[in-house]
Amino acid sequence: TQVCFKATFDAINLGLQSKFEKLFEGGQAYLELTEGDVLEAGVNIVAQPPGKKTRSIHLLSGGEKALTAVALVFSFFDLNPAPFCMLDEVDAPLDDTNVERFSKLVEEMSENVQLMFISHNKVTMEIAKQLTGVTMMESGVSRMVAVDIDEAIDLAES
Amino acid sequence: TQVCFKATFDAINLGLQSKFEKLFEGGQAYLELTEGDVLEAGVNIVAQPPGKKTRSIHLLSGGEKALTAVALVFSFFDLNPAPFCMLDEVDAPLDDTNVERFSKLVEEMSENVQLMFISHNKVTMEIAKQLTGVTMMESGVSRMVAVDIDEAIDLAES
Amino acid sequence: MRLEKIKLSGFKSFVDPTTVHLTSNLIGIVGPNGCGKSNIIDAVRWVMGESSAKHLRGGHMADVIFNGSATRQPVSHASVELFFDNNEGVLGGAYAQYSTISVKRQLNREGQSVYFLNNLRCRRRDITDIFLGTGLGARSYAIIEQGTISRMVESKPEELREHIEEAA
Amino acid sequence: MRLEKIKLSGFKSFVDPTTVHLTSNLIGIVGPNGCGKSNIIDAVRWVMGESSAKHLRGGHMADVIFNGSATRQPVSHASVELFFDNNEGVLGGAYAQYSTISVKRQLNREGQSVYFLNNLRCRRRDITDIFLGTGLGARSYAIIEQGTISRMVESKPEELREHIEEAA
Ligand SMILES: Nc1ncnc2c1ncn2[C@@H]1O[C@H](COP(=O)(O)OP(=O)(O)OP(=O)(O)O)[C@@H](O)[C@H]1O
Ligand SMILES: Nc1ncnc2c1ncn2[C@@H]1O[C@H](COP(=O)(O)OP(=O)(O)OP(=O)(O)O)[C@@H](O)[C@H]1O
Ligand SMILES: [Mg+2]
Ligand SMILES: [Mg+2]
Repeated sequence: TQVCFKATFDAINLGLQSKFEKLFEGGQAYLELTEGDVLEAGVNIVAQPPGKKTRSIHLLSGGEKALTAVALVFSFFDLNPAPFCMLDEVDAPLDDTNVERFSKLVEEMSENVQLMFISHNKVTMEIAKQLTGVTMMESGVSRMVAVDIDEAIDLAES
Repeated sequence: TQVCFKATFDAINLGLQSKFEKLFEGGQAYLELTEGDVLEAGVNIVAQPPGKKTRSIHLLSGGEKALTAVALVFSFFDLNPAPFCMLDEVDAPLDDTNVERFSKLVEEMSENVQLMFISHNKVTMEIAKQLTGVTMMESGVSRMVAVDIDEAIDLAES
Repeated sequence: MRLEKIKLSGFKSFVDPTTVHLTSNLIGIVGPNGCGKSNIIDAVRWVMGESSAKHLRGGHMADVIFNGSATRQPVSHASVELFFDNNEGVLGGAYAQYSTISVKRQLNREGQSVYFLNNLRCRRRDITDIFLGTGLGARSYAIIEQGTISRMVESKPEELREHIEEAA
Repeated sequence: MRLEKIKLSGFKSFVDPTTVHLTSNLIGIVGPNGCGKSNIIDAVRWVMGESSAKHLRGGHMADVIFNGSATRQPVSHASVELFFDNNEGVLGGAYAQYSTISVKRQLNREGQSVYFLNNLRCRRRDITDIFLGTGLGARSYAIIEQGTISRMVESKPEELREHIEEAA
């Protein structure tokens, strides 16, 4: 329904703006409706990292796109929190500073959402309350193994 | 021509097999022609990391696919070396062990090919004979800056 | 509604019966390339009803059944079971009174899938119904697969609209 | 045939005239997210004749011209020039006797591109011809863009065949 969609749109928009500013320490991002009837219009995302004047989201860098997408996905959770979230190596394109900001936001989100993440990055691993390792001691056969942070770092390196 | 294509195919195939074994420390990979006339057949890539029995390259993991692709691309260079090669963050999905193997192979390739790589990974950065940094001190404006390895690490983190 | 554990048996590289225990709200899954981490994500999406083999990196659905290794023979079945803590009664419908809810899917080499809800056989539809309104599902925004994070911001305007409608 | 330097001016985030000096066979380009590293790769592909704006992350070709920042106005032209050391005479044809070969492309806001070879105006075709047989080009296997490495191994059989034919 029109009211329902607009309300959802507005809520996600607010969430996106605030999470984007947190992840980029500034800048702005928002959703806009394309032309035409609200019941049929498409949704565009506009994102401007601090100090930049971008026209198109496509021109953003690999790391900037990943961070913007994280802000968008997490703002869905504010609105209508799915009970859990699984993130598979979303930090791969991020530099060290952005990995820090990303992991801080993940920690905050985990207060209300059960978050499971896969990562090769030590900074991201360090925020986990529980770390679980996957190994293949026998080739081609996966097994779980409990790990602490030091063992996790060794495991990721083996 | 049929002879020319088959000769190219065979040369790349040999290169792929040897580079794959180097990157995976074992296992095997090769190219195969699909059914039909050599002049029209498609080319499939088969890759088996050590100890695994894979049927399809699509089932491989993110890191395994990246490494297999590197083996394939580098075997093109053995055959018909383009004078230079540019790699943009191809090490992003690799764990520490594979980053080491990847960077060793990159070092070897640079004996015959001018290699330029973009990376956020310190292990990869360390093999560079020349490091060049890109900064945005003024927002939205890129500038080059000469860096050594320690400055490179700081730069990547800023 | 927390996910308490995931049991896998014969699913991709998890040939032996394996349990992934999830004991907190912030869990890191780690390990070297190719050891099976993303396969766990595939398993969760599969049991929630993912019906496209391509979206599980396969050509046919039977590709999710362990197909052998240097030391092991292929097996004939794949099975994945998710256990949810439903103490807050989030999952509704007929199962609202259960404190634990389990959803299970089994598959044989003929490509036949069987679904179970608290060990009672049910249809795939019953599984997907259970998650309606929770924001969860095989293609939910809540599960971000490897290499796909940027896709969200590069999607066409009509696709982004769809995502928002789903979240509503 | 080594690439000695890349000069950029008005190209994407490189608004000021900038020279990337390449002094060895193994060069690492580093810097934080969004600082312009991939833009350098785009510049090289662009001057080699890339004609699809989408393949440069744009909607229109004019999107590669610096479009302003918090502190700067947009500019009217983009220009990129590559300088090759041709002492081994790899680049053939009419330019075989030059020890340095430069290829340049300029673009204005009307979308008009002008190409230059050693500062003499030429057609786009003359640029692409120069690279024929070297394995280089805007879409060469020699340039692996961010996020695309796995695509190589997942390409359709006919696409992989094409790559091999190009390398032949
Ligand atoms: N049906 C199957 N039977 C046996 N092994 C399988 C099957 N399907 C996939 N695999 C194996 O699982 C491995 C991939 O696992 P997965 O994608 O989970 O790795 P990963 O831990 O996520 O690694 P990365 O860090 O590189 O992303 C591959 O080596 C593949 O051969
Ligand atoms: N025409 C343009 N004018 C001004 N800035 C532009 C233009 N086109 C792209 N940019 C900017 O260039 C930046 C992207 O640069 P680039 O992709 O090279 O980053 P990067 O260094 O590769 O980062 P990452 O490590 O995240 O991949 C974006 O912030 C984008 O806004
Ligand atoms: Mg993975
Ligand atoms: Mg980049």
